[in-house]
Amino acid sequence: GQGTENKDEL
Amino acid sequence: MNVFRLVGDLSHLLAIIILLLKIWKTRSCAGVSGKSQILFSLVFITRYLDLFTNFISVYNSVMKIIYLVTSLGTVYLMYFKFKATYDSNHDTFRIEFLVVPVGGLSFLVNHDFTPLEILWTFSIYLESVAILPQLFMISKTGEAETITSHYLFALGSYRALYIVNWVYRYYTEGFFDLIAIVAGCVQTILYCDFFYLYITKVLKGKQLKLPA
Repeated sequence: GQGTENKDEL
Repeated sequence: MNVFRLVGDLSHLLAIIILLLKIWKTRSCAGVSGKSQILFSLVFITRYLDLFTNFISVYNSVMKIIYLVTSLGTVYLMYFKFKATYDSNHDTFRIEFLVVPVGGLSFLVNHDFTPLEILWTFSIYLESVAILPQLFMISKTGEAETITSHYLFALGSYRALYIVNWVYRYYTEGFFDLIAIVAGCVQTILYCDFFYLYITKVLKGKQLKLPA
């Protein structure tokens, strides 16, 4: 899903 | 982590290293936009504040620190150590015309109205246009050194590879982040004209010169 939880990208 | 993401990150790192080496070896930052470099530093600072709040992986933290240090190092070389070689007469893009609208947009369109999330959004939007002072400078002088065009090619390839990574992630994980995707596409589109010149000229051994 879309959202703020996934910040593993640089 | 997939191969597109990894090669994208490495391409980004390669771009930064090419630029640092060019400045260091030639003892000159001629032809490089200090304003774009300041914007990229601002992008990294505002995006990587989560280094202090959220641990993701050793790879993630190490890369963030490398990007921050090398980008601040580039700004230091340009504005202090080799300031005499900085071509400020041709670096006349008004960065407030980017920073102010991008700041406003990040307040209006974000995933979550919290300070860290707004700063992250700001960094994503700002990164998408941060290369404009550099492209503006090249259009003013009408040419770029070959090493500078290699830098731009590596930097443009990075976001293009991220787009492939997002397509891959959507199909394999169902993950997508609309803010990053839209900004990433804008960012990549800005390089298209340059990519064309790079492929048709620089790869054939010619210098990048714009038609008069």
